[in-house]
Amino acid sequence: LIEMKNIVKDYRMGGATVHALRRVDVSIDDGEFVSIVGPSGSGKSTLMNLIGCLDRPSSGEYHLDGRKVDELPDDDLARIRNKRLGFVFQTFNLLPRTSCLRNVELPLLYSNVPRKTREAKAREMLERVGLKDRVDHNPSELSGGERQRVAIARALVNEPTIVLADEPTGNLDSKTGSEIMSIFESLNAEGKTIVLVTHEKYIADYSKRMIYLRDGMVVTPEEGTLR
Amino acid sequence: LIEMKNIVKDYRMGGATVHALRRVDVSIDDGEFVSIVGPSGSGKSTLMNLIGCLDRPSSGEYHLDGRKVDELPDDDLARIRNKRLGFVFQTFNLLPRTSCLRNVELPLLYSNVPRKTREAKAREMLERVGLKDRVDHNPSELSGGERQRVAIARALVNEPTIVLADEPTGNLDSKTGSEIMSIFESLNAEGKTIVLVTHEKYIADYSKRMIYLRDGMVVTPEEGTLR
Ligand SMILES: Nc1ncnc2c1ncn2[C@@H]1O[C@H](COP(=O)(O)OP(=O)(O)OP(=O)(O)O)[C@@H](O)[C@H]1O
Ligand SMILES: Nc1ncnc2c1ncn2[C@@H]1O[C@H](COP(=O)(O)OP(=O)(O)OP(=O)(O)O)[C@@H](O)[C@H]1O
Ligand SMILES: [Mg+2]
Ligand SMILES: [Mg+2]
Repeated sequence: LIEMKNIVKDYRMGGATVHALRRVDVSIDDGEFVSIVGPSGSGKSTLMNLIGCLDRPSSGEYHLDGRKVDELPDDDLARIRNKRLGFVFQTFNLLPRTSCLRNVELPLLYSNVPRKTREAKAREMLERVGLKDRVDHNPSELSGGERQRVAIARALVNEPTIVLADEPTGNLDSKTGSEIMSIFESLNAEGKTIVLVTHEKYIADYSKRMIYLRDGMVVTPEEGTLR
Repeated sequence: LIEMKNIVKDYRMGGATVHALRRVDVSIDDGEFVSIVGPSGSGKSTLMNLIGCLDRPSSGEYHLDGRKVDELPDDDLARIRNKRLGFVFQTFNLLPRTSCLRNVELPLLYSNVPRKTREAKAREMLERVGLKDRVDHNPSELSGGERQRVAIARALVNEPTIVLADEPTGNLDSKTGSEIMSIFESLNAEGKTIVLVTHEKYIADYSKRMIYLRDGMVVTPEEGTLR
């Protein structure tokens, strides 16, 4: 489903270059539940952005469901993202001046879902992540973990077949974190593909396989670290 | 040092009221190392904002180092914050269009520290949190955990006597997280007071006492939960 070969991602900054990913191969099958782990700055979010078609590699090949995506025009990438991918960002990226409800409805707007259905689906998703009593709050009127859960609800509302979640429980106590992981488990049981970035072992333990990153490279489990 | 009695914090939203803190008593001595733990939405950040004089309670009393702060004018609060408190925000709150270095220098600017000294101290703090090679990056050019570490560096650069850190390791792998905790431990060994909010047990274990919150109230350890 996800096939990456020789992926390189460089960030150029004036004279210096940051080698965020240095020749990485990633292969994820349909329906897998995978964790990406590694130290801060090792390239996890960069890799997630590439998998999620939010950015392009500096070089290398990326086939998503058989299609070569690294050279597709932006419109095609946007369409793929909207139809197939659900992305939970490490820094949430919510619209600050609009309610949770509207924030969660956003992907459905792009999919041309009728207003009544959009609202019903958004409410259902917010209830599922435990935020039934917060639907009218703006993100600035929410706790950190509540914002994180709005970002999760938004990623799932369009029923994506591939869920990419970057540190989805970084701001959640273990009970709330486990509730979120049950949602991911049931999606995986329905056949959805789940790719998580996490630094918490109890979260990584929900997945069936781990990809270890260090300094922009994939390393073996012995070289990788997770408490 | 920190003495709170009968603290209530309500957020009014149109017709509804959110009771974020409902009659909370908190007592923290000089030089203590305390963790505040509890579920998402239980009032931890709200409590931290009150302790840090960033907000006022709806009712109740707060004495900081013997002074009744809940009724002080804003200027006095700003002065106390700058001289004594270092605050690591759950959502970092960095200036997006300015370098890490300038972000970390900011508290020193308010303290009228001369330019050369400001830059030297900011560089030293960034090196201490492992970001020597990232000083010229803007926050948008950093990983999530790197941004978190810039927020930590900024909180510590003015050598505060009270450090308030809200989920300081939420985006950090356990090795980087432990490095940050060693910094807090050595500050505590020098006599600084440390108050942490965390949901991770290995982080809470660095502190000597835990305050458990649930639904805006302090509860006993048996009622509180931490994995
Ligand atoms: N400005 C606001 N207006 C209305 N309600 C608010 C506001 N800020 C916070 N709240 C609500 O107050 C409650 C407590 O928020 P707080 O941020 O203190 O929780 P928390 O314990 O830090 O949670 P988390 O672990 O998720 O960060 C939450 O339920 C939140 O929705
Ligand atoms: N826009 C950018 N310009 C320059 N360097 C960048 C940019 N974005 C990220 N980087 C650098 O690339 C490296 C990898 O970043 P990435 O966000 O992928 O790390 P990460 O593994 O997700 O880290 P964390 O666990 O801290 O979130 C980091 O060292 C970071 O400083
Ligand atoms: Mg990241
Ligand atoms: Mg909080």
